[in-house]
Amino acid sequence: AEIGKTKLDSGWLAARSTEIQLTGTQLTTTHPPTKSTAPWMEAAVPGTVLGTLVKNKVVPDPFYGLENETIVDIADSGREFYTFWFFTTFQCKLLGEQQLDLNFRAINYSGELYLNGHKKVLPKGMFRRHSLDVTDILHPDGQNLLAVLIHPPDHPGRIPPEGGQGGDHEIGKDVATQYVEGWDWMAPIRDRNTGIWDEVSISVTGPVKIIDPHLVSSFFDNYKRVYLHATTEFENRSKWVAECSLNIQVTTELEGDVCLV
Amino acid sequence: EHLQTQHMLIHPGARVQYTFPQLFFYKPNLWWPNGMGKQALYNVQISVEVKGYGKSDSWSHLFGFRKIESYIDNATGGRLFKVNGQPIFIRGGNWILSDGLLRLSKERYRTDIKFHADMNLNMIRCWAGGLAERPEFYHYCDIYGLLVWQEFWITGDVDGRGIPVSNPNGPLDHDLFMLCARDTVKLLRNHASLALWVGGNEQVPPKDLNDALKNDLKLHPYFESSGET
Repeated sequence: AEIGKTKLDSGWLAARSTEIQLTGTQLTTTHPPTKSTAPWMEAAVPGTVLGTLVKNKVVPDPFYGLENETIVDIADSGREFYTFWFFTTFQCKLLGEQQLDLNFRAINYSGELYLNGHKKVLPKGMFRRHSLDVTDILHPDGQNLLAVLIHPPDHPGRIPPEGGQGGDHEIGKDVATQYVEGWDWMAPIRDRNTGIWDEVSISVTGPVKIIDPHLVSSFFDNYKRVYLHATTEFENRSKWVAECSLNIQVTTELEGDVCLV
Repeated sequence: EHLQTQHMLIHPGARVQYTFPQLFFYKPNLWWPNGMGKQALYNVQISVEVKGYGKSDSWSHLFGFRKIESYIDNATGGRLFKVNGQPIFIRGGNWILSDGLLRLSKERYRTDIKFHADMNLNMIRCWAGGLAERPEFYHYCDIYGLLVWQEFWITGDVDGRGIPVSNPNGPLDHDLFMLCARDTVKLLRNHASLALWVGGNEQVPPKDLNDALKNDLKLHPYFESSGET
């Protein structure tokens, strides 16, 4: 596998959890779903449950006319109605000391994932990244099955008849967007934006991984003398001491294709 | 002078923090907000090679050299901004999010943000009831020179000043709030356009959260001296 990041943004399927009797382990081992097996449907990932339902015309687009009134609100349906499975497959065959991370840049609001029958938890919170080392649970033949069960926010709240800014404000008990209960400029979002709403990717590294570099510049002599400070974390995930060469390189594009290194 | 290699040993299973020796630049092209100059961006690449293995990982980011300062002006009570030592009159727009169902895309971000630049604005304020905006949003704000005022997830209406009054102490799990805030800062902190973190909309976050945010986000003392001759 080539070092670097690959986005998983196609070939996703989705289904309402209450309509699936299989477990995550079965979905990712003996009974993987296909697009043609109801109630599975093509999913929009990144995206939300409602985004997928609108894409498949299971519900009308809430932003036209009074269509939003025809979509059942989570307060009336219950959280399980908008608790959805998302499923996909990806090809990855590691070499030697290579490692693989499965990255979710953001989900809403919590979840569990199953990869080739192994379960991992995606803890609560709409604004946090999840990066899981899945090196040891990849399929030997390289074809990997991934199922993610996503749960709505814990406190989806109920929209009072008079509406209002943020409905009954229950959503404020969670760490999530607050407009989803409706505001003066926005109708309530029926699933409170439950889903895998940001980028999903896999990243292949060697034994040592770079984590969250921080770049800072400092200025002196009226911006003539400038320094770039770079701090980063490294993690050695191998079983032996890693002798590393760390490189930092700064280039800027001059006119045309000429680069200054 | 802009290429540097360092050597380091990392023990099995260890996670270490490392700071490169600072890189010197003489009169680099500075990043300026829309209407004040060019948005010069440099491609910073960090890579690690392991002896006996080869290239292990790499990372890159478009970085802008700029210094953004802001402070409350006692005469007006308003917040004054300076960029690279030059005062700037802020012409800002309110931003909630691209799409209510979070159908986000680079194309939509580029179009929306270029629209703000074409309207001759130089700041976008991300409202607390919406999102911590995404790296693609900030990328185009870097490109088009829109400074970003990013609020955390506390609004007056929902957290203590609405009708009915609710959640006066904010979200139930303060540790989770701070975990999300810290991870969001790490996700976005290298963008030239990021000008100001704000606790919330029309509301000060609960004291423990506000103190923690102020503590985590204060300028590192090492950089206080920056700017002297």
